[in-house]
Amino acid sequence: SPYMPQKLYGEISSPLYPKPYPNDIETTTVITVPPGYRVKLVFRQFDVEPSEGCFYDFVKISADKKTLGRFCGQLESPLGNPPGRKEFMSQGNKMLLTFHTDFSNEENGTLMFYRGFQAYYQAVDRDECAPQVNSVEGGYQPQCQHLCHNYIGGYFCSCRPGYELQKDGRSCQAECSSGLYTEPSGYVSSLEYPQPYPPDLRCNYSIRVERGLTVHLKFLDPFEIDDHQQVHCPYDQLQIYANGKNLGEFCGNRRPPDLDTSSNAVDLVFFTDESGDSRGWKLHYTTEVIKCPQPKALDEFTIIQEPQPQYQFRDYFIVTCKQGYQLMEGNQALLSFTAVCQDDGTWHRAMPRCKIKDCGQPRGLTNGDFRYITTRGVNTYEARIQYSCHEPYYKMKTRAGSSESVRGLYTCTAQGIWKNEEEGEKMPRCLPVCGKPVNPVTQKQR
Amino acid sequence: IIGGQKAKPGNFPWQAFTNIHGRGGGALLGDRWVLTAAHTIYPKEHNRQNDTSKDVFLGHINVEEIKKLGHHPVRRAIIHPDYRQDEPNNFEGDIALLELENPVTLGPNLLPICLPDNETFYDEGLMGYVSGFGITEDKIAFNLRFVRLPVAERETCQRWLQTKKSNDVFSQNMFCSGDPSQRHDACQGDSGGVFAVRDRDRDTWIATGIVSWGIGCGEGYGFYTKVLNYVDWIKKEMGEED
Repeated sequence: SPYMPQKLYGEISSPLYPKPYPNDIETTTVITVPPGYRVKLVFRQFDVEPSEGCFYDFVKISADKKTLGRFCGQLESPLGNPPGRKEFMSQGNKMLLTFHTDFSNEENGTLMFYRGFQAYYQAVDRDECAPQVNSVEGGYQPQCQHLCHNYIGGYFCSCRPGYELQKDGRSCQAECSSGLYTEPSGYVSSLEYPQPYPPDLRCNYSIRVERGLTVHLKFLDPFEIDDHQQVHCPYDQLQIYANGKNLGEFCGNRRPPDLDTSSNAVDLVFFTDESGDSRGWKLHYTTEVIKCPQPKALDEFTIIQEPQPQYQFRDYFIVTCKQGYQLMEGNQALLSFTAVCQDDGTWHRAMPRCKIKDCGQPRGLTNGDFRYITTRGVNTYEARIQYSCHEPYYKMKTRAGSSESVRGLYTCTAQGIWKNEEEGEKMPRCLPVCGKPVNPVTQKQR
Repeated sequence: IIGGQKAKPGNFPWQAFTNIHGRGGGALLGDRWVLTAAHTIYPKEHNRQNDTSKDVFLGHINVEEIKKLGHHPVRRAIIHPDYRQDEPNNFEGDIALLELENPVTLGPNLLPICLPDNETFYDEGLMGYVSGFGITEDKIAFNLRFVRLPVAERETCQRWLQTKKSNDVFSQNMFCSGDPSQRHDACQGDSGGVFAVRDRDRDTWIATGIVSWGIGCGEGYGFYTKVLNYVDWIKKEMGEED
């Protein structure tokens, strides 16, 4: 019997089609499509000698060890048993088509000629995940123990979280040694919850969320872990760690309290012994952006820009000083200051101080001097000094209409510079006074 | 100075004592310029030399004392371009500026003199003071002396020069002072010093002239460089200092 190569579609027709088919033959064609597919066949043309029960000439379709039908007659005629436009579908990836003719085609002594048939087949994906009736017990026999995933041409199995697919590709074995949860919130539960958890478990659930988030745990009801009246959790126990620090070991039927782990890394370790039918546990974890302490100024000259009621991870605050004061971090003068809330809930820099700007010792004036108008020797913001020249030998150069007291007055500005309101930083100048001898010639005798 | 008297401390605090080609005078302008006569630096009938040391002393009326105060190094000497060292009878442009290396600190004995700003300081008869460490009655002076002189009429001086059969240039950039009846005059060693006039309106002393030349000493008139005509040049060279 001719073997069709594994194609995804094809045509089959009777010998000599569309000429009348020969007498006294029997051919069986095996239609095979790739594994994971099923065969779907439909007749386009059908003209086979009709007879009661298609006794003389017939076409027989069979698949999966079952006959799907025995056909003869013409598509549109009621005689015989024509297949019509019916679509024949195999379960597996094979289908057999048998064409049988007897030694003659006579009707009332007249030779009849029948052209036979033309059929078209194609491979159709088989949904291995659809419920398959079990041939033996007749019950439903799932392909996979947990989850089945069909794809064109095949399928694969997977397992629920906490289980691992075994080598057979379909059964699942508890494997919960490295459950990893990275979403900002979610649920973690013992295997099969709220059904009893399997025995002999060594489960490790790791919650790893983004730095700067802190994990909150809230256990749900029912909470059931085997325990003992006198001894603390001798059989099964659920241990919780945050950043490696043990937050407790839990069992029994009382839900643990809500936990704020103050960490973005939480580990739950769940050990069970060989027996027990407790229903296990389930928790809902949520995260909250970690907070930093409210920034507090260290002195009255410090200004926290746009203070917020609360600061959380990645928030920052900017500090400036009142006019005339200098940002200081230790002994270091700063031009600006920003502190960022870190992922551990602390500020990445300590609050600075604001120190009054110091203009430093005023510059000496050649051929002149200065005196303090404000506190002597204090050169800080808003201090004022008055420069003057060594009169009468020198005189301060002033703009027309200005005066020495105005030109000579310097104030320590917010920029930390001594400045005069007329000339800014520029120092005054003492110019020689000409033609003014302090002891001019005088003559008495006349 | 002939016929004058000793100065007291602080009388002429601008007075400089120079010792370049012998004794000379000068006057402090600002706090780092000395006004003097070009011929104290480039004397007539001398070959033009540039390397002579230019010692300038300030701030005292006694020669020994002023020297003890130490000389003021001269950064540069600026000679007026009209000065002709090689023309012994022409003291045109007899004016020079000595720029001191360092500014001086002023005080009662060291003060600058002002520059003139109008012609009234040259009115006939206006009294002025000439001070200097120059010779007196043929004797060298140990102290600063001064004499009071009136500005003389130009024609009078002109005629006087003729009686002296002098062919010296007496240009518009000069003026003369003195009274032939009085033996009052400047003399050798006073060159470079200034003829100082008191501006009563502003109560300031003005350098209107520079002791420049004369015929003999105390016998008639003295001739001075007219500073008013060089004020622009002076200010330009001083860099327009105030």
